[in-house]
Amino acid sequence: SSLTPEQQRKIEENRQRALARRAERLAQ
Amino acid sequence: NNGLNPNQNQVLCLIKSCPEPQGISIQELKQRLSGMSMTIIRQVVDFLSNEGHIFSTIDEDHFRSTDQE
Repeated sequence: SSLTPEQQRKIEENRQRALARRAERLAQ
Repeated sequence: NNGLNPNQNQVLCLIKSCPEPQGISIQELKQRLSGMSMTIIRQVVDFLSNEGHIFSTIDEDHFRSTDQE
């Protein structure tokens, strides 16, 4: 099943947010 | 040692192993982890999300790992 551009955009947005959260946790 | 407990490692490992762009669904996690209750799976998924190990994709029931790709 292929994703719509909107779904792809949302996934990338969530991924970036999670990466920022991970970096934050590692810095603590 | 990555600081995760066995349940957390098991769930993270399954999420990482899924090649789908939308990730793995919570229902699929439950099927694969027959020994783990849905309550525990949800707790683990919440923890891993808060720690930035995983993120939700097309809805709140599909997850991917930030380690992938």
